[in-house]
Amino acid sequence: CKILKCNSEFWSATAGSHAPAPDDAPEFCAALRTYALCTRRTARTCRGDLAYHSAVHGIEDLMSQHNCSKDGPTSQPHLRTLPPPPGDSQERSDSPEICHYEKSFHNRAAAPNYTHCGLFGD
Amino acid sequence: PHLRTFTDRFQTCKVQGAWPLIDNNYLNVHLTFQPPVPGSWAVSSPHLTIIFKNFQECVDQKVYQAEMDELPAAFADGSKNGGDKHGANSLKITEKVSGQHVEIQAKYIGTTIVVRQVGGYLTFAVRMPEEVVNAVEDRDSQGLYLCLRGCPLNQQIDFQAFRAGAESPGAHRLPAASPAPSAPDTFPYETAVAKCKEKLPVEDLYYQACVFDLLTTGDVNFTLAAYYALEDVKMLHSNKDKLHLYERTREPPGRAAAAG
Repeated sequence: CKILKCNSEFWSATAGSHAPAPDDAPEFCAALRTYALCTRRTARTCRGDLAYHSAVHGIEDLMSQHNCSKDGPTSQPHLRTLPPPPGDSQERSDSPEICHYEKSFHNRAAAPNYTHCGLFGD
Repeated sequence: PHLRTFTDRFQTCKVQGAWPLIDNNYLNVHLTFQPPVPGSWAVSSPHLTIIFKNFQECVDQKVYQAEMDELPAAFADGSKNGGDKHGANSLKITEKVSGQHVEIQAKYIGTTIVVRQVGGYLTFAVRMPEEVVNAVEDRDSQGLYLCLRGCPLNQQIDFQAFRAGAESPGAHRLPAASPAPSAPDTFPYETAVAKCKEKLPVEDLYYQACVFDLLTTGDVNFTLAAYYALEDVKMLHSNKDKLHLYERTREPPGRAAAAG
């Protein structure tokens, strides 16, 4: 049961705040939807686990408190800001942090796991 | 076509119609095969469509389309990046060889795509973070795309059955059981093997696919398609120990020798 992974991803996405500033509400709702999605995925293996059920109820409470709709964008991988890699002149240095996927892994223990798919022939 | 999935499974599929290669929250890639012309032994050329979905303040939705003899160096709207948003340059198209090799960097999702036209065929390759691969709303329904689950069993062609028939002396026709159509009598098995070995000295599944394609189409260009497919694996696959894939029943030469 990987409910703790869902919890930690939610906390890191919202920097642990339960009461976002009004203009952060969309981001907060997106993070809650991601959290709900994550708990749904663990439903099968976490049935009966107290941490799982309290997470599910907690999400419902927070969503109703902040008038978040169940449908809508989920929050994208949380990225951190680092100076753009040297030499990439075309890259706009003020490009928002969220547009550099790999930087979000600088502060996590593991680098992203990459996978490959290929198709060829007729 | 021959398919290598995100989980390093290698399959040869009989396909007609539109097939989703990738379908997640960020990206949709599908191939459209026209049904074969009656009496021919191959489907006509595929049409590749790649849709980069709208992503926060990085990119607008962008569509890339390629087909035979039409490998554009821009998105369908003529642009070469993600549009007008702040992070637009986190999506870029680069033409490596005009009309033959295009790369698309989608930095906002850590993804690289390579599209080639080799001889008369399109090849596609992608490198994507696992987190992005699994970002689907409802995995049960959306997870059925080729790169993740491969093609259905009843759509797969079995190399071993095919090779058993092709290796028998003089008979380079496919065994009746094999579902793949056989080519005109132009390629003896030995010639196909020699041609493929020139470009693919390691007898892995890319080599097997090359022999299969030469015997079933009689088109030596397939040697290049298999060769570049393996080149793309070398460039995009993060585990260099998994470049070559072998049939389940066969161990790679080194490992078989070690096992004695």
